[in-house]
Amino acid sequence: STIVLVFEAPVARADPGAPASGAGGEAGGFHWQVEKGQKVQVGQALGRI
Amino acid sequence: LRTALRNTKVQWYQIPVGLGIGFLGLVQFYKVSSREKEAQEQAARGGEPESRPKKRPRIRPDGPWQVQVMSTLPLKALSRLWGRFNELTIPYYLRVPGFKLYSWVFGVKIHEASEDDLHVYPNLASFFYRQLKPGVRPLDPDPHALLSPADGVVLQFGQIEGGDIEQVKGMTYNIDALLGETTPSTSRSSSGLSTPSDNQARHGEKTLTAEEELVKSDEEFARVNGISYTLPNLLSGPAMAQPHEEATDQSVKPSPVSVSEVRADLALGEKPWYSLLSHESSKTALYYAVVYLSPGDYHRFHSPTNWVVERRRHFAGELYSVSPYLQRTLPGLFTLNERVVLLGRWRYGFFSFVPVGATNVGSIVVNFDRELRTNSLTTDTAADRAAEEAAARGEPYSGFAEATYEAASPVLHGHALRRGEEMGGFQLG
Repeated sequence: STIVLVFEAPVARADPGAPASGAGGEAGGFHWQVEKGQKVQVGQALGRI
Repeated sequence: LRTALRNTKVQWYQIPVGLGIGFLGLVQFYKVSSREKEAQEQAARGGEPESRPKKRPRIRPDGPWQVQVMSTLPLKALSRLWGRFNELTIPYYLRVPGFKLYSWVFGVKIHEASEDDLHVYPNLASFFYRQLKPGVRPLDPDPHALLSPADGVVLQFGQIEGGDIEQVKGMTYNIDALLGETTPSTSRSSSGLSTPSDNQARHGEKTLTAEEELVKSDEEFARVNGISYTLPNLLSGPAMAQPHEEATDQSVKPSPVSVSEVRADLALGEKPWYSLLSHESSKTALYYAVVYLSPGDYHRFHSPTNWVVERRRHFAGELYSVSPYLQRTLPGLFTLNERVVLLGRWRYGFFSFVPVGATNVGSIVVNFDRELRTNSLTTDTAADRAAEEAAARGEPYSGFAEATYEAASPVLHGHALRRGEEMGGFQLG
């Protein structure tokens, strides 16, 4: 079985002055917190805004 | 056994003539019944009864040669047979060793199951759809986190570019093919739920032309990357409710806690989310994630965030395996399989949740939609009929049956789900 999520979220914007909250110093938008092939459990964060 | 086989005398008897006559009579009776039923259905649809019943051609999915080859296999029948087999009651004393063997093979964490005594599960189907002990899956405390809906493996994730989702590296499929076209003019509700077009007909409204739909869409819809959304009424309250009829029986109502919590969360945005959805806006984008559940995983799924489900689309499709191997080798697998597309919105805009069925699993259950029937012979027949009717009208068949959940909550215009709340699951067969 498979679950596909498709959703809209704010785009991470490049903000050199802000503390890095995602890869590449992006801030304020959605960023993933998983890797491909990673095992996850219900309730674990896939990403954050 | 060898002695018995060797020494037992084999004696042949003629089949009684009466038995042969009875068999032929049964076949003839079946043929006549089928013919009469076909004629009645034809008359009910308003057409002239055909003198000789014609077998309805099975709708085959388009796709590459792998799909055509696999389409020849009775995968749904196998799935149903597998489901029936797994519903057979296992003898009491075989349950514990049987389930422990299954757990050893597929890596089930038995100690997490709500029932410590494996004797409680009468068959594999109930063990497969087991519940977890309270507290074994704590939710991420960050309210801005998007949670995993199920136990499994993250196969793919990313941002949708140009309306395409990447199944595996270099293999993409279109988001419209996954979720369905935005105008459900040819959809039919196999479960008896109302469709938008049905609603219009009941209210005596004329069917909108494509141009009128476009004008209407400017008023009521916003469009980003090829997906349209109804504008939210939740921020303005019930006064802005759209005057159309909704699905009559959505049985499980959302709890007041869910409604209030989801409403509060949606209202937390600094400004209405639809203000971000203008054509020129690049503040939001569409993202996707694919989570694969292996046979040993906990097979219920939960809400990844606070959101409102506005409608569901059931694509009867087929039931191919969704194993990582087939995902690598079968292009557009998710757009061919049976799936339930739940469409709605969350704090940041559009949100959809798509459980995709598989041969070895079969049925998709949505807790708040008891009229939904997946992996069902009735649904298949209804889908075939809808495809035929669409072809007769000269229209393309959208391939799904749609229902709306607006009646579930007059304030939110949909079914409210809290983060972590159980939504449904996958069952065997």
